[in-house]
Amino acid sequence: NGGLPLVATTWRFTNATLRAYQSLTVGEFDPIEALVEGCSVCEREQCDGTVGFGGSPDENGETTLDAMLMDGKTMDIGAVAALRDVKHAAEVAKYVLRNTKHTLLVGSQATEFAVMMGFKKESLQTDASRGMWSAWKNNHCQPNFWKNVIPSPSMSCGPYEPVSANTIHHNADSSLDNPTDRSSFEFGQYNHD
Amino acid sequence: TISMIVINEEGHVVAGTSTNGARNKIPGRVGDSPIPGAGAYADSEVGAAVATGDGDVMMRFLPSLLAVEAMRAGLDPEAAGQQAIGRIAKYYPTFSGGIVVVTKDGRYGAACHGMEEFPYSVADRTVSDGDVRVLTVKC
Repeated sequence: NGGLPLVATTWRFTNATLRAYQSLTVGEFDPIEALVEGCSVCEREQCDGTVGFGGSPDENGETTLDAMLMDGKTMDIGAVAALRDVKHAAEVAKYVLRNTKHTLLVGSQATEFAVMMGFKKESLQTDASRGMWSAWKNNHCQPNFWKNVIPSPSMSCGPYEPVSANTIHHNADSSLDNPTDRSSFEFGQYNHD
Repeated sequence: TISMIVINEEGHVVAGTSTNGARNKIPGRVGDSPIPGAGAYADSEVGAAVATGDGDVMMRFLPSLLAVEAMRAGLDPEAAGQQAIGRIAKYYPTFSGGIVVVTKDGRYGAACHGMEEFPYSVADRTVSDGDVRVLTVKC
């Protein structure tokens, strides 16, 4: 049992937690500002490679960012998803919250919004993220998130095309798909949403 | 992902997330983090919850919303988190994820699945200045 004010954070991201707490108590920021301050620490520090630029490359080697802020008093929300080429996702989400009547902006259009709000456009790739992507590519693109496609996603990289519904129905093997089995994706401390 | 709950002295509850998502995702894929009720949910009348893990699965169950609603129905934070995570594990026994749940007056708990343990960080009035408490919950 704690006492207010309080900040609680997933994982061992203590610098982010402390920054948010001090923003509340010393800086006397409002809770949304404190939340953004805290999350931004992790974006800069690339916490566990799971936050900010240079982590979790997609199949093309690109890093994209997602962030959301929810105000539990007004039920107002600002969020961005698949934000490309802008490092400060939580800050951009704050602009969605404060400067629009929308909830969620995505992809390249979210980038255009961020640039309009004064953010710099820059690549989110780093040597580390390029290395992660190369290792995955050299490992025949394993693991990946495809199913019911050819060539077999459990052995080959794409490009893929869908197998016919008929084939899926009659082929018990169909990419060995067990829809509830998530064990091969290696989610954990260093790979998670 | 960092998922965070902030409550000020007046009981104003907010919650949020920031992430670069899952490794090796298909371009354009988004997980639970930016989805209200999935990655985070806050209601100053009750409290808040924030989640982390396999977002493709978690976003199908809105665990943060479930946990807040469970608290509204009377459960303590840990039980509310367990109920939300348990709902997912029933359908996806090999999924990996965790949730942190806090009441509007600062009581907190966590629950997890598919990992050995799940750490989370807390700073509040009971911790000496400049300190953050790291707690872990067994999954």
